[in-house]
Amino acid sequence: TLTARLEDIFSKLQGKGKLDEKSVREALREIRLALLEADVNYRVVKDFVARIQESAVGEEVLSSITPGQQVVGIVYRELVRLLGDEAEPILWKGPMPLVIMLVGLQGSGKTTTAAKVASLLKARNKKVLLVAADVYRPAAVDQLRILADQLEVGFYRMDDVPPKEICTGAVERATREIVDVVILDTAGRLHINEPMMEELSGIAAGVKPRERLLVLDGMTGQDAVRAAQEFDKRLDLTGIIMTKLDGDARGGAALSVRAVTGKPIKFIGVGEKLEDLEPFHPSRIASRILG
Amino acid sequence: RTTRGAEREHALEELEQRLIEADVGVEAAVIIRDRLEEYLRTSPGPSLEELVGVIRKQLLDLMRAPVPPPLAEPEERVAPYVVLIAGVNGSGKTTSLGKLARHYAKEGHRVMVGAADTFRAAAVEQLAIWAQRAGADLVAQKPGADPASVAFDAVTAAKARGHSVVLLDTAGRQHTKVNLMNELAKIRRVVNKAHSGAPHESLLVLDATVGQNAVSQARLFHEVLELDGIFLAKVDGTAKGGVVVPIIRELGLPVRWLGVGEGIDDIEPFSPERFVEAMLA
Ligand SMILES: Nc1nc2c(ncn2[C@@H]2O[C@H](COP(=O)(O)OP(=O)(O)OP(=O)(O)O)[C@@H](O)[C@H]2O)c(=O)[nH]1
Ligand SMILES: Nc1nc2c(ncn2[C@@H]2O[C@H](COP(=O)(O)OP(=O)(O)OP(=O)(O)O)[C@@H](O)[C@H]2O)c(=O)[nH]1
Ligand SMILES: [Mg+2]
Ligand SMILES: [Mg+2]
Repeated sequence: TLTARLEDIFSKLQGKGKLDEKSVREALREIRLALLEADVNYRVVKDFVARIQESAVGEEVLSSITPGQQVVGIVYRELVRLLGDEAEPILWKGPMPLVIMLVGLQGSGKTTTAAKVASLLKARNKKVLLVAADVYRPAAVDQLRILADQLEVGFYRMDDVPPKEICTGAVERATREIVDVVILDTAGRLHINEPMMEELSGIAAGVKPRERLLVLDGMTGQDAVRAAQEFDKRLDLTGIIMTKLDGDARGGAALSVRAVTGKPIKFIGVGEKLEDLEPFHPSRIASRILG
Repeated sequence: RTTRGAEREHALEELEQRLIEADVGVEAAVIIRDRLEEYLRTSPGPSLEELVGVIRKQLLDLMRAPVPPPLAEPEERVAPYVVLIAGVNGSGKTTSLGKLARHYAKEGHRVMVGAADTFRAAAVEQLAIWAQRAGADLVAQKPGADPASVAFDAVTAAKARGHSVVLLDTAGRQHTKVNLMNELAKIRRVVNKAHSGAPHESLLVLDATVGQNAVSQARLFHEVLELDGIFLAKVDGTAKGGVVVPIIRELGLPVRWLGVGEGIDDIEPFSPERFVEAMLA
């Protein structure tokens, strides 16, 4: 473990004096390794380690814990601080219906997450409309319809029209029927696919979603930042949902994406069932990243 | 002399960064960096081209899978040739299976597809569309059916009706969920019962955007299925899929196919040279 590796480095310090520069530098090498192994972005790791160096060197060695534990503590606290506050709430304030738009790369978990969010809001007595705006993937509309039926929430689909029209039509219907929340499930797409990214901007211009959430696979590696930045640039995201954190992925992409976009992680997906959605806890993700 | 040293340090760090950003992982990046430093000691002022050449050679060396490729093509004597597809949630299995179905159909095979994902909403409907596009037949049961039973039916039907290739889709699953991995082991056993020698090929579908967790995925799926290879999907994105380097090194698993898009023909056989070029681009 990282703590054990740091213990070795600091074993010569014997609990007195200050954390010297040489031991701290060695410790930083270990920390850098741990973060890279956890899929934190290379540049984010570089900045992070530089920040730790500043706050660790010259710190008084505490007598109550080992220097290794002390440094882990510094790293952990800095990770939690960077990951942001406890789950930022859904942006309820504003005109109804609240439109939530889910976007992201292929297979990240958008359709399932759309249904999970619907389930969460239904439990809070909100009237929900799930919108099948993915016209490309075979049986995508069926997939969302099945989930909507399971949840007994409203479902909107339209054949032979582009996604933007599906979304504007859905919001019109939601406004007429006094629906509280409209959740738009969009098709997975590459951030480098210009026409598909344009499509998203078009949908956003058409229905002005108050929540624009990136659904990001928790196992994503160094590429997370490239994709997140592009989606953020186009849509000015209001948050991120990280999925598939019920496996053993360390989830370093969370730190990378938060550090680079500054956008809050609002929820995490922890399973395939519709109740497997949890509010984001920076402390838990920090421990996970540190391994 | 010191500016030369600083320049060299900087160049080495840049190259190491590129490798790590390609998801090859720290261990492989360090091995390559060490080799570069060694090269720099013995060769005076190499050009950037030469350095990239050293990296290219290193990567190709690291990717040389010691395991010989298995039945690379379906042979008559084993017909039907059975391929089992597995992987974590959303990696691209169903779409990749569609591409493989099309590939084998174009080569003149009669292809049978088995819808052994009986769990996820509209999984069978999705696969049915791919089978139809590929010109393959489909065996499916009601949602919630036992996946092993569907796999068994598909293989048995293929034997009876003279299909030469069977492709079995399975549900996405996290490799850390023991009961789901046991389910996969059961599918494999049952398929073997239906047709001796089957599955002739077990493929792990990996998403090229996945980071170091792919190594854990490969390890655990390999334990359960004795994988024959990897189908690396979504390489048409910006992720380089470098994680196959540690996987090949550690497990000796060859990459057999690349998924290069969402269309049925967006499939390429793996070429280490082209893959490394794309990684160094
Ligand atoms: N284990 C696990 N699986 C998840 C989670 N979220 C989604 N999934 C699964 O991931 C797979 C892909 O989910 P989808 O909802 O189809 O993903 P998508 O982003 O809509 O995919 P595209 O529309 O093709 O881009 C499915 O098997 C889901 O059940 C999660 O938090 N944990
Ligand atoms: N760009 C790109 N997208 C791909 C590729 N392969 C699959 N996809 C997309 O990835 C998403 C998920 O593909 P699926 O085939 O449903 O993945 P899966 O592994 O079967 O998913 P589950 O069964 O839910 O675990 C879909 O949107 C596909 O179109 C590829 O090579 N390139
Ligand atoms: Mg979807
Ligand atoms: Mg599938």
